[in-house]
Amino acid sequence: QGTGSVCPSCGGPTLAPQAERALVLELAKQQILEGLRLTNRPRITHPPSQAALTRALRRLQLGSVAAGNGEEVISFAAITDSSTSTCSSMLTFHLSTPRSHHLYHARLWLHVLPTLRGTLYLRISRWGSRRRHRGSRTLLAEHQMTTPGWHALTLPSSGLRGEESGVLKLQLDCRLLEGNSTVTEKPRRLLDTARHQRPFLELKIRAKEPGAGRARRR
Amino acid sequence: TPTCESGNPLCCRRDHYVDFQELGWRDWILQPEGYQLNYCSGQCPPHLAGSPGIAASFHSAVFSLLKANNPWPASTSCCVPTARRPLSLLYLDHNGNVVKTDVPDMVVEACGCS
Repeated sequence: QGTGSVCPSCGGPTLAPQAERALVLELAKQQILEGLRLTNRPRITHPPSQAALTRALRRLQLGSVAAGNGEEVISFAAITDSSTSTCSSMLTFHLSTPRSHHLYHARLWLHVLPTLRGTLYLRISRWGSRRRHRGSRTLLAEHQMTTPGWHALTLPSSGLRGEESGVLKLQLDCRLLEGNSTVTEKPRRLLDTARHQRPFLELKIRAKEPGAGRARRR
Repeated sequence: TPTCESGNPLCCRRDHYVDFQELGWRDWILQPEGYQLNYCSGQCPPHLAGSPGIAASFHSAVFSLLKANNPWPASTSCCVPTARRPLSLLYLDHNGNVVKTDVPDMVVEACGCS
């Protein structure tokens, strides 16, 4: 409470500087959470490693988000099953795409180890996790890679939508090709899914236009 | 818009820089390190009512004079934001995903009298 001075706007007593600062910090918290449509601040239980984060951000050079309340999301894979025999893996992603938003761009970033000889042929399928589709697989994309290092593999955004649970499972199956024939020997591990080279999804979402769903139903 | 100095009773913009470290939020907000939380405060006497607060055009200056000479003061006018810009945030959501988004109208750039 200021001594005798009067707040010019509301005629009440001005706040002492410390009290005003405390009020401003509370206001900032409310404003940020409201702006991000969060009810409270996220509690991060498994933050990505700084190296993985830096690498992913550098790779994307996150541009300015598309206008119209768009968002860009980087989601790192949790490796739930990497078969030792071949370079196949099951990648699990935990997404929190708000229902009011629409996914329109998706790329899977994979790191291919330098041990690659020849052409790596990769099929990416999605595992259904909804009750009626549990265990079913939908082929999303096929890619061929001939060089080691990072590869950004475009996925059909329509194939990734509609996961109420927020858990997305992608199955990778790869084979080595030499010429046009498939190499029979079991390929050694070719995909790098270690901590710092974890695969990640790059997604772009934006708010749905009001009434978009109605048009489709009609 | 004038930034508020002590003793200035008229409508102005009060600037506060909030460092996310001070909120204890640097573990989930990756970029930027903080932002300007500005707000508008100050009185709007009748002759300032309707003035945009910045680059008041000649018309609004004359309009203000007319109002000042008017024996019936206009209804109360408030000191409100007249220009705001978005804030770009890069943060970790509760799944540990990195999200980049622009939060609209987050930073008050100018104040004026309604």
